[in-house]
Amino acid sequence: ILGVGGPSEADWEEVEETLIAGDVGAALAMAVVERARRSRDGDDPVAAVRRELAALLASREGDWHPRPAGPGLPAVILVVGVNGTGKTTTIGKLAARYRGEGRTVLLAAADTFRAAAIEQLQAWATRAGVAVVAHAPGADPAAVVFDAVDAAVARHSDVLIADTAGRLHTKVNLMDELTKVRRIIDRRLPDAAPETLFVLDATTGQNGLAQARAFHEAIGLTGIVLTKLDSTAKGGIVFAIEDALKVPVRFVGVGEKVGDLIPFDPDAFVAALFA
Amino acid sequence: TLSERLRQTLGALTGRGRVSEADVDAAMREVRLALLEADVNFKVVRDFVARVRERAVGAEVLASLTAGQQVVKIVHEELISLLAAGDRTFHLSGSPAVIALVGLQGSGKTTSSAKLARHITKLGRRPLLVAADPYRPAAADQLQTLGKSLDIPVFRAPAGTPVVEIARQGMEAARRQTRDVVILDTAGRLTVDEALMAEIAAVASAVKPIETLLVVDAMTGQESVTVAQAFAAAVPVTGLVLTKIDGDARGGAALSISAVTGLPVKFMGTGEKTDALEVFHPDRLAGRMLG
Ligand SMILES: Nc1nc2c(ncn2[C@@H]2O[C@H](COP(=O)(O)OP(=O)(O)OP(=O)(O)O)[C@@H](O)[C@H]2O)c(=O)[nH]1
Ligand SMILES: Nc1nc2c(ncn2[C@@H]2O[C@H](COP(=O)(O)OP(=O)(O)OP(=O)(O)O)[C@@H](O)[C@H]2O)c(=O)[nH]1
Ligand SMILES: [Mg+2]
Ligand SMILES: [Mg+2]
Repeated sequence: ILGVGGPSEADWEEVEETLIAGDVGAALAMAVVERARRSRDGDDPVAAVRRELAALLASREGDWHPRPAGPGLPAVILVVGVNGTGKTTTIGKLAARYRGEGRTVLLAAADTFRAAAIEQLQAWATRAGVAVVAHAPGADPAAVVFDAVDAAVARHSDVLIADTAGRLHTKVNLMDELTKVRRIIDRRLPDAAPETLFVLDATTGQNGLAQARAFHEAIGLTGIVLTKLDSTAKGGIVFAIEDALKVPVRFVGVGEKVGDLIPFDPDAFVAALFA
Repeated sequence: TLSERLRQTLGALTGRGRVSEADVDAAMREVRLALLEADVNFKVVRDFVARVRERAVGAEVLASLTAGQQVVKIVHEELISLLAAGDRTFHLSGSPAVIALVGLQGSGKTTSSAKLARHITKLGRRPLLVAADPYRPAAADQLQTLGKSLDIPVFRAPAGTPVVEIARQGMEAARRQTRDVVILDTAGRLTVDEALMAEIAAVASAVKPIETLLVVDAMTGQESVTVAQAFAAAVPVTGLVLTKIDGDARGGAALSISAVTGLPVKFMGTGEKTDALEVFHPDRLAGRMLG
């Protein structure tokens, strides 16, 4: 129950501060609060701001599933993002999830650069009970993906998930390498429209928007996985990303174990910002 | 950049005498926005802007500077003063000297452990890398591969060895192999994970590191301060390694942590290869934060 005479300036400032503390970003926080003040809930700052935040989130299909590249062809998922965000771990979790749904899964170890990246993915594949296509360390990532697509088609796999090396979006040669990987998939499976998942660490600040934009411009993103939401971070940069790029968060990582992946719940996400 | 924004806000007039109160209000709004955009923690921004405001109000604008440039000069000096605080020396005393790397998942501890091993070798010391992360799949393989590429030995214990025991065995291995520095690579952990925070505290008690470096990703957002305080409460953190500074993240997390805890950045990770480590220089990060 708010005091007589409606919310005070301090009430609005407090809500704005909550957004900033949650990595929503100062500019977006100010814009959201401005809209909230003028909205029909303008007498209840938290409710009004929650409404405006929810409106920023991209519209999403109720229950998303990976789409096959064609009749009898695999669904392809390409997993990308900057270094250390949780791509390889997320792939292990996804592989187990899809296998649990009765699908056949094949993984592609296309991070041929980082020390023990292939071993790490292979360990996850064993844990999830799925196969991996891998070359030697230092091989061309596009060649690994090419072989993996062929293998997935030949084996009638339901889902092919490709792991890629972490890369800072400012590194032109590395972004070009990713564009080449994407071209290989498009060439081999022209109707694949691969699900391209951008993996974002929830502890990331404003740089997350620059990252998402760069990856989106390079290869087109179709989904986001927000990891490490089991930390104290709120992942508030997601609002700016979804608002700017209209790419929906599909899953949330909530731990380091194979089962720690849950579908994104927009209402819970907005509520958690104020928890 | 902050300079450009202040020029737009305050105009390009030079030698206007003293900076007016109205000018200062406008300038402080820009400074606040610039620092928040750079991921400086909002409470740190509040204190920082208050200090800058105090210095800016009535400040004599040097004939050679515009009011905007005068404010930038004050901001730059205050940033440097925060970033230069603390003991930035890298201590390597002890027999063997023990360096522990701790931090959140994926921040760059394993890579930084190898980089530090290379740096320490160049200083003429004989480091031993100890793979004390038994949780992450292929973590020990990762450290071993990096060590092999540098021709630096890596100690790993059999699967199932408790972490404190791995650390102790690593110390014994160093003595046996006459290595005079032990670099302990630990598992990424959340500060809200009581068991893992207790584990790292137990490791520190057991091997008494001379340096406990908190590895922080340059893209870390507002939680940087809470995370650093929690690690500093659990183990005697002596400094920070700020990683992935080769990207375009502004690194406000470092300023935030230094401002609140007094912990200095000692090293910066500037790339994925093992030679991509720089000794910290405050003016490089200050410049970055000004955009
Ligand atoms: N707490 C927590 N940790 C996670 C989560 N997802 C991944 N991690 C951890 O984050 C660290 C990095 O995970 P990786 O899967 O290696 O990340 P990556 O993006 O593949 O890293 P690079 O390939 O080196 O770019 C590991 O310690 C994971 O266990 C999550 O949802 N919660
Ligand atoms: N560009 C860049 N990448 C870095 C830097 N430091 C580490 N990385 C990369 O960041 C990712 C994570 O590094 P790790 O060393 O595995 O991180 P970690 O803290 O040991 O991860 P966990 O053990 O899972 O907590 C890898 O892809 C590294 O190559 C850096 O300074 N610059
Ligand atoms: Mg990986
Ligand atoms: Mg590690």
